[in-house]
Amino acid sequence: MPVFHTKIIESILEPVAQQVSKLVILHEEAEDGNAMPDLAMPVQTVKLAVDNLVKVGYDTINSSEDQILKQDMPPALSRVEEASLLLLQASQLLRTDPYSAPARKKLIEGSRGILQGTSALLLAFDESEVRKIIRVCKNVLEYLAIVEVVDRMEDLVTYVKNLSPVLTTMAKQVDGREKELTHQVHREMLCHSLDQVKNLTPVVISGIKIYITAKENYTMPQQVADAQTNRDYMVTKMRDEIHEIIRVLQLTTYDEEEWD
Amino acid sequence: DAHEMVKQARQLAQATSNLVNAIREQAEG
Repeated sequence: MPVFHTKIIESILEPVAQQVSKLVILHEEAEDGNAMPDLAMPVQTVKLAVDNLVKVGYDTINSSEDQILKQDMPPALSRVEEASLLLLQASQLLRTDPYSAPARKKLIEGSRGILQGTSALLLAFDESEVRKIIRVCKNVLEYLAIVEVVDRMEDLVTYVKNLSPVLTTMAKQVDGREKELTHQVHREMLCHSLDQVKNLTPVVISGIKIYITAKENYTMPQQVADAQTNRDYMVTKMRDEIHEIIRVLQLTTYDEEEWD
Repeated sequence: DAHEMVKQARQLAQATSNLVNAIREQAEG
């Protein structure tokens, strides 16, 4: 099972996670006893990158209306900043003593902290992006909920006209998300549900049409009731698939413990 | 286009990777 649940997060963190993991092993096996080089330059580069990320992070928080993002991102940014501080302290300690044991510990904790903080940050941001897709899905659900008031052909035309772009947006965004996931089973689940929604769309519209026709033609009450039951059944099926999409969108394979 | 935060996170990961690599190379002698 992949550790990082999206390809972007994986491409950013996987290489550094491997490096940190090897460093931790070296340290645990006490094979990092050689004199350390002057790390001032690479540590300074990390510090600059942290400063840039923190700035962009707070800009993102300030410009977002997502309350969960506003709540989740600051601790991740603090984690990264604290880790950067540990690296700076380690670099200073190594200047006076290239064999300093506390400096080695700080280097490892700092590197690990950058990895975990960046991961938490990317995850918080990714979850916020997922919530945007979920809002589009809920928009479709809202349209499906008002199907009961569509009882004239003119209404159906308006209904289809309004529903189509929202459905297209949802399909596009879910499709994009599916392609971004690293977890094969989640991808397949999203694909399946999205296909179901696409297949059900004309069936639902046809169901509404049959119901309207039955009603407008003063058919037997039982036929109208049957048409209504059929319409509602199809709408429920479509709604269930969208709920399933929402559920799967929120699944992750992320596990912070992996690095501990 | 990737969001600016994703770009900056990538740069930080790269910088951290370089740092850890320098430490490891030294540690491994």
